[in-house]
Amino acid sequence: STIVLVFEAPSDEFEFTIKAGDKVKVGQRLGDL
Amino acid sequence: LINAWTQTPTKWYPLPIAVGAILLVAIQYRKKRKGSSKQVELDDDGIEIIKLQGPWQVHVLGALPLRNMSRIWGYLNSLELPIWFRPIGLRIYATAFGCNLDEIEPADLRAYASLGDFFYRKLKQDARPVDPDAILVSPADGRILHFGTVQDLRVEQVKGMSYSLDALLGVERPGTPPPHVAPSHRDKMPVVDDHEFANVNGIEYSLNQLIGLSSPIDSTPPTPSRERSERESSVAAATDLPKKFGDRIDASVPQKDLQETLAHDASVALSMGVQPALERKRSSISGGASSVRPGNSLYFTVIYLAPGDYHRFHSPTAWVVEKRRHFVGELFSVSPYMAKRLQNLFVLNERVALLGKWRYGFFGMVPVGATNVGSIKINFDQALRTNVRGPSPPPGTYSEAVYSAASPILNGQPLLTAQEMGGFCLG
Repeated sequence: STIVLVFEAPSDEFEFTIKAGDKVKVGQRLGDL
Repeated sequence: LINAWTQTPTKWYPLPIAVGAILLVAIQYRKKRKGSSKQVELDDDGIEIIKLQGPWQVHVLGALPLRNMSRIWGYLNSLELPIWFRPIGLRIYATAFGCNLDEIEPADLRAYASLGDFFYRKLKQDARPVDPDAILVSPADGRILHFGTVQDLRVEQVKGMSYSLDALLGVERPGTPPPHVAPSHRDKMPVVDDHEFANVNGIEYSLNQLIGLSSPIDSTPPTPSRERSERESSVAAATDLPKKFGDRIDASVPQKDLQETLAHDASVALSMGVQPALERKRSSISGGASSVRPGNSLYFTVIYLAPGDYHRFHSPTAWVVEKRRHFVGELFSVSPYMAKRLQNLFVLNERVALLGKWRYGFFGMVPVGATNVGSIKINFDQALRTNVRGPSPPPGTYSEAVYSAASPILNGQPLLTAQEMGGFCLG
């Protein structure tokens, strides 16, 4: 199973804090402003 | 047959060189045409045709009755296991798929009647600490397959392979009926401009909805009698959901305690940074015309849940779910192996698109089913039934439900960061 997130965020400020292939857990930070 | 095979004389004739040359040209032309149309193939109305594309392994899988197999798999895994066997069997499963048995609730493996029960297990209260300062957290345990920005309304599946955002979330073109929707229900579906997909999904007039103004689909102000008749038709539609593609129903779960609900809604509104007076002013200036707010971009991320992972999903942020679109589709495996090979994987498979808003505009979350986990549960949507028997509707067809009755303040289902939303079940 897979979850796709699609969202709007400020272009210059938002950035992902993850890398492709990373293992993540519920509640772990994915992105930040 | 043996005589014919052994005794029939074979005569070889030389083909004219021109025929061979024409054949080569034809093969080359076909290859070139395929190559040029590899990215997007459109129908007469300019809508992308979603079809099975990939190497031969993909087509072999496509020929299998995956939905039936998924349901049989689910049935087998719902069979009750003998109590003496549960600790042994579930430990073997946990070892094989890397489940951490120290964090499950209840910890006694005899409490799980079937493998399906164990698969949909709960975790202990503090097993997943939530980052208190993060604006966006992972909704599930899993692996990040891909992330990035949405360019030209296309989401990248893997490097060099993308699919249409419209197809993922379900948006129609101007002046055309929604794809593959029963004719009698066409007039009830939203019809929007290609580049206004975000409007349908609540980017601009989500602000209006936050402060209780008009609905994004129907711009006329609601009257008490119309609201009553809509509610009555919603209840009627909810009882007949699988038959009526394209109908919009109100699938909000009735709230028991109004005070508790209001406190929850206020908490979500606070987390979203809602300031009604300011939002009212802003929305009147923009007039709900643009698709994405100036200075904003659309981002995406894809999280893959392996068979041993905890399979419930949580809210990735504080947001309001305004509607869900259930796309009945195929149930291909969504493993990284398939994601690299099967074009349009995420828009071919059965999925539930939850669409709404967060403090920066549009927010969408799409749980996508797979062969072994075809069933998707949404805790606040009791009308939703996934992976059910019956004829598969054409790709792109969806049924829609709205959650406007869930919150009197936010006009949708409000969710706090990391709040449990639902999960994937076996079969």
